[in-house]
Amino acid sequence: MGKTISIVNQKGGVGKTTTAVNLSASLAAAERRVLLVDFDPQANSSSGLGVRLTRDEPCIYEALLGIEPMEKIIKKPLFDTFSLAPSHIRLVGAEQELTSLPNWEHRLKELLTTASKDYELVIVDTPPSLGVLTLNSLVAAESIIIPIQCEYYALEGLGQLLGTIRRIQKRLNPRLRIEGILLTMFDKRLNLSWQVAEEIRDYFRDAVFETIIYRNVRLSEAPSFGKPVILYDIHSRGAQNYIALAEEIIERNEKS
Amino acid sequence: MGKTISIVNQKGGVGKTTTAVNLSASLAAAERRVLLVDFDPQANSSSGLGVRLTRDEPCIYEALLGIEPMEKIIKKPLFDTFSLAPSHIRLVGAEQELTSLPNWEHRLKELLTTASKDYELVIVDTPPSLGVLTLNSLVAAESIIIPIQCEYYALEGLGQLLGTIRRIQKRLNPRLRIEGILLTMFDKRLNLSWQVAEEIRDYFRDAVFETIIYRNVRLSEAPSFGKPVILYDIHSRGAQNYIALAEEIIERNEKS
Ligand SMILES: Nc1ncnc2c1ncn2[C@@H]1O[C@H](COP(=O)(O)OP(=O)(O)OP(=O)(O)O)[C@@H](O)[C@H]1O
Ligand SMILES: Nc1ncnc2c1ncn2[C@@H]1O[C@H](COP(=O)(O)OP(=O)(O)OP(=O)(O)O)[C@@H](O)[C@H]1O
Ligand SMILES: [Mg+2]
Ligand SMILES: [Mg+2]
Repeated sequence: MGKTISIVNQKGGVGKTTTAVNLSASLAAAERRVLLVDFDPQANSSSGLGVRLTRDEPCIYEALLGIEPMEKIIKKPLFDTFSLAPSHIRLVGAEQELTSLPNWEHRLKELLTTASKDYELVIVDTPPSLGVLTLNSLVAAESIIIPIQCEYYALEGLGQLLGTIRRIQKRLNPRLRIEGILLTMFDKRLNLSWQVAEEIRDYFRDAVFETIIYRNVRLSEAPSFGKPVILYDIHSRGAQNYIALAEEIIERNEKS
Repeated sequence: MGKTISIVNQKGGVGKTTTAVNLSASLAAAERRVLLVDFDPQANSSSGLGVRLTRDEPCIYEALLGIEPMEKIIKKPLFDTFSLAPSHIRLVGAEQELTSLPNWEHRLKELLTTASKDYELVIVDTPPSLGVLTLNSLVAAESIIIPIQCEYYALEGLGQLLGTIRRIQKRLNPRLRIEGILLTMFDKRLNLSWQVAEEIRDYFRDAVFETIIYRNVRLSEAPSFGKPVILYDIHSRGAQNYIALAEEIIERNEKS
């Protein structure tokens, strides 16, 4: 088992971390054994779950460079089916250090191949760039989720992202597929949201998830309590949206 | 003359580009000769002003590497007092190429020293990272504006940003100051906005601008028309906010 899904979009602030945290928590709540890998030096997925490492505690950086085994860095901040491989700002160093290693593009893939036997789903949060860390996550993944904020600038970078995906598929990871395009921070009251959503559906057709994530303040409050939204306010629209997304992904994957 | 102000925050989607475009346009409308430098390979400042370069048109990338003189890349998409040094995705290449040049950290500073004689203010938009391009802009700047979205994750990265600024002040640019902290996407209806704003004011005190940028859909619609908000909808709250910010910055700088 152990399907790896990376959450990718080089545009900043589109809901990558919010999706990584809340989707992985919702999948774990649906009794799937899930590993969330925080692959962003900003470590927002980690802090959003109340996990803040000191300089001495090992994180994904040490596992990636082979300094510590994966088991030593894993945290369990929620319930039994949910594991986190936390990040720390020192992961910034990996951007330089990785490229001097042979086969550097496959580092995360190799790390997850051994680790992922224990998990049914591995979700990877990435930084807002198409640099070394994001490329590593595209090589490691079977599929990607592209969160897109329903705003103008969100459309601008898509061409570049798709070009990068095609290059990775050709050279480094032929199995890489798009799990889905996720519309985020949708606001029904704004024409802009409807216009951008229509353009995205015209372009990506069935690749767009049926589930839409609406703008909902509970989603931006939850991280300050160190909890995913399903534990912060299960009745909120944000929690219902991510539960529906988890169900849609489970259905798509367990049907085939 | 020619004060250079960089807009910096490695957190994604906090309003760097929206501030760069609308502040520089408001300053130019107040009869200051302004140059906006788009120093992000995503080129959102450029496309937000309707400027989309082809592969053959020179941009800030060629000027930075000394291939073309600055005059050759300058565009004038609005009115006479407003100039743009546009970007293109190929600027990504500069992240690698720059570091092989001697004194690479000073490249943008050297470029702007000769160019900035013609301008009273130079505003630099940066990508969501603390990499080579952002570091170059911190060395080139006299001061920086830090846009902060009034949300939880926005507070997380501040310590790292301040640490980077202190390191640059010590080693590469002792004159670097904080022009101000700008609260963006403030929503009066949300407790979260008020809570985060209070924490930011407690921490940064007078360094926080009096002007607050409220969440306003006109700001996110304007780029799809290739216009700054003052030309798209001058009566909107977004336009009024950025005009007030321009006045506050002019007052602070021309008083002393
Ligand atoms: N559906 C939503 N409704 C309301 N707020 C949201 C929603 N999704 C995300 N947010 C908030 O918007 C901000 C940006 O989201 P997030 O940090 O998840 O984006 P990101 O793509 O991970 O950003 P970065 O590019 O910096 O990694 C955060 O403050 C988050 O709490
Ligand atoms: N005050 C505001 N009210 C409403 N929408 C806003 C406001 N400021 C910015 N936006 C919208 O929020 C999104 C993020 O803003 P913007 O792109 O300027 O941030 P950024 O920090 O430059 O992002 P990146 O990190 O990707 O460079 C954009 O779609 C923009 O139109
Ligand atoms: Mg994130
Ligand atoms: Mg930007």
